[in-house]
Amino acid sequence: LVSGRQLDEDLMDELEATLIQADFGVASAMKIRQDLQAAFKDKRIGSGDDVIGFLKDELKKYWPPADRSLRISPTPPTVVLVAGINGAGKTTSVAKLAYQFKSEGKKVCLAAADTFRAAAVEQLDIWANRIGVEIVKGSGSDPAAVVYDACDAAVGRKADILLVDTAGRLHTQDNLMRELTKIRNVVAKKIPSAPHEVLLVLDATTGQNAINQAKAFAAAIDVTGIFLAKLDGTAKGGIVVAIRNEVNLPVKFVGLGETYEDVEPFDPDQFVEALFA
Amino acid sequence: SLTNKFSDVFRRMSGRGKITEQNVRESIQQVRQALLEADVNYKVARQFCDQVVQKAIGQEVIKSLHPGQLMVKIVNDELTALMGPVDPRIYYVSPPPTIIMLAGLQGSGKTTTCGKLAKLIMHQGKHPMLVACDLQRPAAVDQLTIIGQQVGVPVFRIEGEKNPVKVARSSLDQAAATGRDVVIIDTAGRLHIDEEMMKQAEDIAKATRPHQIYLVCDAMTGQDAVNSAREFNQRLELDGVILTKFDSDARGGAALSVKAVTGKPIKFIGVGEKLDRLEEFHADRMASRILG
Ligand SMILES: Nc1nc2c(ncn2[C@@H]2O[C@H](COP(=O)(O)OP(=O)(O)OP(=O)(O)O)[C@@H](O)[C@H]2O)c(=O)[nH]1
Ligand SMILES: Nc1nc2c(ncn2[C@@H]2O[C@H](COP(=O)(O)OP(=O)(O)OP(=O)(O)O)[C@@H](O)[C@H]2O)c(=O)[nH]1
Ligand SMILES: [Mg+2]
Ligand SMILES: [Mg+2]
Repeated sequence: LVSGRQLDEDLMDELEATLIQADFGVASAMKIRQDLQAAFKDKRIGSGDDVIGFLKDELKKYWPPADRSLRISPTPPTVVLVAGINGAGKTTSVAKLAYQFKSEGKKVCLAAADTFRAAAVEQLDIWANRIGVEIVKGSGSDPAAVVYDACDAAVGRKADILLVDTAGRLHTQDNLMRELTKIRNVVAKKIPSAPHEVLLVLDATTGQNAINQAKAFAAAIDVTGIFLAKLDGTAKGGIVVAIRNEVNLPVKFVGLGETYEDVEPFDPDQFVEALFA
Repeated sequence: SLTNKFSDVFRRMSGRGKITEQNVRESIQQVRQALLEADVNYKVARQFCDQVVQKAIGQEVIKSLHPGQLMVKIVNDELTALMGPVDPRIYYVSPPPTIIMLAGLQGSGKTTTCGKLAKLIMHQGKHPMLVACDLQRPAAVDQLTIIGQQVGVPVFRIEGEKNPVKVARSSLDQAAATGRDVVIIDTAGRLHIDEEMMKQAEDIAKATRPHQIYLVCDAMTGQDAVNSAREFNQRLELDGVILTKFDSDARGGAALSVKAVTGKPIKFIGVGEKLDRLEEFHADRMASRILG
């Protein structure tokens, strides 16, 4: 027997449908439904009309401003390691960050540490030339060696920022995840308190598997934030809510297109409003 | 597993006496939850569950001695039937060339899949040629050229050309001149809501009249899979779908969503970055992977 005030079942079913179709996932959607019923029962929500507004306010609090800022090192270079699964948008996101920092008057250096995929170095090289930033490319096939050299170059050339692009890899490929850990360790050894930021690039169209990705990459390289790419599509990217809950990672940037200008700092208000639009 | 969940649900229900139609409807919630957790689209999952309930009632689950087992069989059969029929054949035309075009969202695996298809088609005794019609992504043409070298097939490209429709059209003359009997066209990744880019894809198709247009879709796509698949199918009239990155631990519910919304066969799955990592699609294996 359920006693006390209850929110209308049709309203809650409709809300659940909205959340699931925004990639919140079943578990998050169910939890939200229970939390809203509890809030309604003890009158923190006035009426059924107030449910969406209440939920939006709660969700906007998920990403406080402190979490969203990029950590800059007191002594340059600040090192940003960029990783993620195949095709997520890493190389393009590195170009976007390079352009952002250059526009702020910073001296930027790129490390082309994807030594595996066809034309990966060429792709980043073209971006470096278009934006007008330095790039360190290796000659061999060891990404750790490229990163080692890039750290030396960044320090030697007094770069403010070193952005490290890495090869796409599945979080289920243990050897490649170990390779990524090794890359992170090289950076940590070469530059004090580096990497200062470790960004996981997530494709906004990804479903529940993004949670597995976040957990595995966090375990391998201690991810500090998410770069949510391809949010200019029709996918809502609600998966970052579950990731905040389960893996405790903030979103720092969103990708909104294919040129180096198509990046914005993550805006929780705008993001939450769009989830329910 | 779904089998255990159904057994539990029906054991509890039959404990209170006869199983009813309502019991069957309630038990299907287990399936719906499994599908949603596997990223099957919300509306597709609902429709599938309604379908299963009708089948279950029709097959008189409520009179069965083992209702849980029968439910699992019905769910599996329905899902397998929906995912199929399986059709990995590439339909070669006579006279050649057979023209194949790949399209899809950014980063889904098109360029790599072009290489995989070329390798498969060579093994089937044909002489394919790759065509570089992504003129916008930095080093996309270089990427395809390297892939062509790795597979051992020619890659047609036009230096300095900005219009992919021209490249596509010219490639047909090149194929005729060099005796290539299959033409595989790689295109730029594009959003289904980008009108200019969708028109470009239509124009490439109009200029070359492909015999096969495949949508290349990432296996880990979530709820949005139906939106892009529906639009690509409406604009390009797909002949098939290829799902990539199935070597991950993604459940792959996008496969059911895309099949349900386009009705087009899933021909192959990509299971790795190397160019031999293309497999035929198996509906029954996909069904059990989605159900989890
Ligand atoms: N629409 C849109 N496309 C994007 C965005 N970010 C990247 N892309 C596109 O996604 C595709 C893949 O981007 P890449 O930067 O090559 O992805 P990656 O993660 O480096 O890929 P790998 O190195 O192969 O793993 C390209 O076509 C990009 O232009 C975005 O924010 N919006
Ligand atoms: N693990 C795995 N990786 C794959 C598979 N197919 C492609 N990839 C990888 O996914 C990334 C993107 O592949 P591309 O072929 O560049 O994708 P695309 O669709 O051509 O990308 P755009 O042209 O930018 O839209 C690359 O790192 C590929 O190696 C697959 O089946 N499994
Ligand atoms: Mg890359
Ligand atoms: Mg491509």
